[in-house]
Amino acid sequence: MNIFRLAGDMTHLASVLVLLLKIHTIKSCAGVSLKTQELYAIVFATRYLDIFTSFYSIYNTLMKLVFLGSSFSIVLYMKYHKTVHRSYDREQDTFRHWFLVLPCLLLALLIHEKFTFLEVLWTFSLYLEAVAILPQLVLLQRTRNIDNLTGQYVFLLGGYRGLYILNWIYRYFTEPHFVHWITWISGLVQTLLYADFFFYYSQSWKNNKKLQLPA
Amino acid sequence: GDVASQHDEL
Repeated sequence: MNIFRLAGDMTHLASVLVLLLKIHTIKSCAGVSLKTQELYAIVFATRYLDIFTSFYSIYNTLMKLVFLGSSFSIVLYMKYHKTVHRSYDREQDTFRHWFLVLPCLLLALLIHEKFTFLEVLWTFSLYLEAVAILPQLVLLQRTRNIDNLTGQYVFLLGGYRGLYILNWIYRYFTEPHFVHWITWISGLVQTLLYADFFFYYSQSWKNNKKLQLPA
Repeated sequence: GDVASQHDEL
């Protein structure tokens, strides 16, 4: 565990906490894409099946449980909690997210490190995570008023991806045989998707203005 | 890498 990896995980954790804070405390999910949250729930459910087969550390297992639990509870909150559900921007959140799932599955069947059930699902989760933020970014662009918590949530998620890239660079130079092209390329693609958002986020921060994305 | 360290990331 290096400092970039730890900082990345903590940023990821912070993003989930910010979102849960918004939903649980303010009872609002305005500006939050249910499509993206559903995709994340699938990502974690398919990636963390190895909880049952391999043990790395208490930290590793605990974090997996936290990400699984939080992603599913966010989806359930948004779908079934009366007050939270009422604040959902259903008309704006129209990205056809199920169309992302099948290509990712096919790609995982074609390009993977090992052809085993768990490995293909793990690879599928990497591909799907890379594009899972798209419905959220589209929704942000359509939402006139982006509140601070939603902006911070996406900012922290993007930050987590950026820190993971630093972690891979660090590991590549410090650990022999640490080469994972599939993880790196899908991680890079995912981080690049945030580039535009980061630009406008930093602009609004610099000018001390509310975050607004151009349509 | 060996299998044990394969998926130690989240």
